Amino acid sequence: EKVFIGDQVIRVNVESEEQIRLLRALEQDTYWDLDFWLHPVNTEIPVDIRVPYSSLYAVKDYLRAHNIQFSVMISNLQELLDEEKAEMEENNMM
Amino acid sequence: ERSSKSFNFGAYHPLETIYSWMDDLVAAHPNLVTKEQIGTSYEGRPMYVLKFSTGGDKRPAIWVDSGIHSREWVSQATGVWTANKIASDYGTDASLTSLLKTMDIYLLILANPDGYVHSHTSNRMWRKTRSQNSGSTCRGVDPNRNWDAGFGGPGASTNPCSDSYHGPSPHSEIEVKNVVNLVKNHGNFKSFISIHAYSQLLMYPYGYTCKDAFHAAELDSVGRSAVQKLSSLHGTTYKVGSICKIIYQASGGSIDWSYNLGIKYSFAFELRDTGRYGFILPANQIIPTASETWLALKDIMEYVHDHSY
Repeated sequence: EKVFIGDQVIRVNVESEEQIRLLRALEQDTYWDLDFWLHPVNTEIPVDIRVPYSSLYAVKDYLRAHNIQFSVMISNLQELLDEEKAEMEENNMM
Repeated sequence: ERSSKSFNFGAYHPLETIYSWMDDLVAAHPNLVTKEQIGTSYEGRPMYVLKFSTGGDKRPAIWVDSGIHSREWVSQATGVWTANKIASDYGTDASLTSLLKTMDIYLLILANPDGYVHSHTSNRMWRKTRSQNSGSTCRGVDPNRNWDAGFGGPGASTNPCSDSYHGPSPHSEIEVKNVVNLVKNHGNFKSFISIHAYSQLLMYPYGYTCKDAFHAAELDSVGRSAVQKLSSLHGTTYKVGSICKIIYQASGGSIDWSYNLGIKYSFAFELRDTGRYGFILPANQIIPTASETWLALKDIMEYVHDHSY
């Protein structure tokens, strides 16, 4: 089973067309194995990116280098999934 | 023992539990609900649609599917809750009862069974089907880029490893083809509604082009009315618009296909997130999500019922 220990989901509230362009460039880059939950399209909708633990430093560095503000929406995805799984098992028992 | 009355609608369930519950629902409402197999998935799982009908043959009908993207779990959970709501409100809710006197509702709760199982057993973040791609080690096709509507155009990937891979040809995915066959053979669907998650949007065609659909003004008005009803319950805010204008250009989508087939009232929902969880919406949000969605669904259904064409 694939695990997501240390993976984070980062939210970017996009402020300009230039930031959209930069995030699209990030999306095209397969090296960091990013999973865009919400894609960079306009300044109305945030961009959510699941970032594998191994790429966290590099991605955050990229965002900071381009003055793109972000927040961590989910700090450790696996913790949430473990909670979800435990809840399902409990429900199944019931 | 797992009767439709004791089923926990506020929990996420594996495929087998949902399929088993469907039988209980049918047993509890034998004069309204039937479970029909529309085909099998790539990995051989049956695909079941719940048909809500009070009689007649190929009556004007409303199509609803949920969970074509497997990781969007609140969609399937909302589908389960909605099925129960339709069955339990029939006979007590005047407008629903009136609708079902002349129209049928088809509900495909698990539109991507293989992906759903995979998201439960192997990869919670799985979105696509599980078909093998010739010449690639990556599996799966985005089943919402696989419909014959601007297939292969902007907003779909040619790369089998991408989460938005459109597949080798239109309707190459058996899960898509099964729905296409049913809808075409039926020939009398008046509305086609697809339920996704997340980001709180209600969308109408087109996605493969940014040009307005012929009925865009009416669809926008119907969508805004539905969202007003939805928001009245918990204050959830939705945006309404065409796929292309409200999110991005995306080709090969289901509601573009249904609209081009002549099913005017074609809509896609993106259900709620709480702004913090994305696809991992906690189970305690299922019932609030489904309850508010139902208000919008019912509003659309009533409009369709009142505006025959």
